[in-house]
Amino acid sequence: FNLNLLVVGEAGLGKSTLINTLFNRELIGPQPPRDPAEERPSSVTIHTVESDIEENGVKLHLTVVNTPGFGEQINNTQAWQPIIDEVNSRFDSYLEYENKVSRSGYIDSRIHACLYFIEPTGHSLKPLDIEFLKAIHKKVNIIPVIAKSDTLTEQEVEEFKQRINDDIKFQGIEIFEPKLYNDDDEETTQAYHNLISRLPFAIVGSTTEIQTPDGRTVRGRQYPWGVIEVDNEDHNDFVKLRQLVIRNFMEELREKTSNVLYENYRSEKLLR
Amino acid sequence: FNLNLLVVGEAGLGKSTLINTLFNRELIGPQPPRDPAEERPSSVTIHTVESDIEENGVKLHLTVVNTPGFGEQINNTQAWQPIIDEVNSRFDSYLEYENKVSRSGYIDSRIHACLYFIEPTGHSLKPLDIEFLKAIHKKVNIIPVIAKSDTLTEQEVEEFKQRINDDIKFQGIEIFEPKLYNDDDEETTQAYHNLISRLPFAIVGSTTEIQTPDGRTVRGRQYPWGVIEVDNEDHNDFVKLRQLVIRNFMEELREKTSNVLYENYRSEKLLR
Ligand SMILES: Nc1nc2c(ncn2[C@@H]2O[C@H](COP(=O)(O)OP(=O)(O)O)[C@@H](O)[C@H]2O)c(=O)[nH]1
Ligand SMILES: Nc1nc2c(ncn2[C@@H]2O[C@H](COP(=O)(O)OP(=O)(O)O)[C@@H](O)[C@H]2O)c(=O)[nH]1
Repeated sequence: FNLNLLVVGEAGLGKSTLINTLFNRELIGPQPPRDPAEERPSSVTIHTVESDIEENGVKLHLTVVNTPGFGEQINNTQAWQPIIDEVNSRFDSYLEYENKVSRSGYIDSRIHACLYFIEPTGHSLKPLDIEFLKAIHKKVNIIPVIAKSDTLTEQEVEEFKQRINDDIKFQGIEIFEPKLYNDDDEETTQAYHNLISRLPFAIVGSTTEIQTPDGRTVRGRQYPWGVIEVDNEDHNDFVKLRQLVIRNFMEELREKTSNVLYENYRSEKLLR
Repeated sequence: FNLNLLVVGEAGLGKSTLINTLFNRELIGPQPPRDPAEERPSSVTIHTVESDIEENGVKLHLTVVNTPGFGEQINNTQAWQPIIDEVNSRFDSYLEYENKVSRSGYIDSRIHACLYFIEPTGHSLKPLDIEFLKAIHKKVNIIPVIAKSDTLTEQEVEEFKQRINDDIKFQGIEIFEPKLYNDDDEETTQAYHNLISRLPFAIVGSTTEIQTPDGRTVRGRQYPWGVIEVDNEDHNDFVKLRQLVIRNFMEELREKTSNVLYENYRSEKLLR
């Protein structure tokens, strides 16, 4: 069982923290503080981490493709080309495998989902967000998240989600939307609608254990004015994200990649 | 009495809110939500607002020069040229005034300080921050602030300030530092050191009045996990910023502009 996640967003949006929070372990180590004299990366770089994990009794081979340097330059034109190349090369290696006479021991390395981190400006999508998403939405399942959403009040989150959804619709950007099946029971249908209505998820990440004022121990961030709890659905949508990526819809992400996104890539490539 | 402030930083860092909070009035109106079909600005634009205000019994003619569009493009190379041009043109109009035979009714429009907003990534200065500050630091008093600092824990603020100061030093960026005078009394000296040690200020802005859990009414932001108070020095450095810009060091900002920064500009211009 492979799960391959691509993680994209500007530096400092809590991407590494969020990945570690999702899988409850340190997959991506803390970034060592950058020496002032150190050269900044001149383009996006691809960093891959792999880990064998178990979720709900299912053994998973997890791959996370991180993309440091995205959006960090003064000139970000085509800054995402290395990311597109990475997605394509993984499709290509599957194509190569399909064409082999003898197939054995192949690991499916195709990207099943791209977690795209939106800066919590409170305004709307930035030109960089829009251009990148349009460049990649036909190749990967896109799951946009509002990063560090503890910087927004409840009302600001609602308004920001509305504007992001308006931008996504207007720009014709395709976002991963899980399907509802007619034979789903009442409870599943209700849970499904709860999940869909919260997109894009406004999330907070943390692997730090904090004591709340009322004595519970939770994963969260401690401020002088209070503790934000990662797993508290009144505080942010992290639980929903986890349901989407790991619990309820992981299979759908993998199927759509294999049956739709990969097939489109393959037909386009063979037609050329 | 003129006070002319230049405000620079990427969209959504709370610049408009901070200006309104500093002067406790709506100088910059809330940005109307952008229509998804609306063209994004293709470069930095200069928006000036003016207002006659009174601070500590002193009548001030306040000018705030806002710079929407900064850092918002995919390609931000030389994106700050309109800002440099604005600073220069204000120096030029003073030069012109000085050269007149009859001088009357002139208003000093030179920029006395640039409030530069740093995104609270938690990492270090971005290439755009560094390049812009190096382009402008010899022309205006720079006061860098960490925007929306309620997104950082106390420890993250301390570490971020350290890295920003390291970057500033390494890059040779000159920041406005008020002077301490030998004849200042014990209390003033102590207050001075308290202020200096907190640079760059980690600030939060809000003009909204909130009820705290213990029943006080404060300017702040209400989250499900607590209320952050703008004027509470345990929550952020807003009070210190106000002391620097309006209370204790406004005169020093104006003097340094007139005696040092303008004089440098003038000599360079006359030498060419
Ligand atoms: N306010 C807030 N800060 C966060 C959150 N997640 C991570 N951070 C902090 O943001 C900083 C950058 O996080 P990091 O995971 O390294 O971001 P990356 O550069 O996108 O990988 C660190 O100081 C984190 O502690 C969050 O959900 N909310
Ligand atoms: N977390 C946080 N949000 C803020 C702060 N100041 C303003 N905001 C919010 O950030 C959003 C953008 O603020 P605005 O002043 O328009 O930013 P500007 O684009 O830089 O002028 C609005 O939703 C504000 O309510 C702050 O200090 N902390």
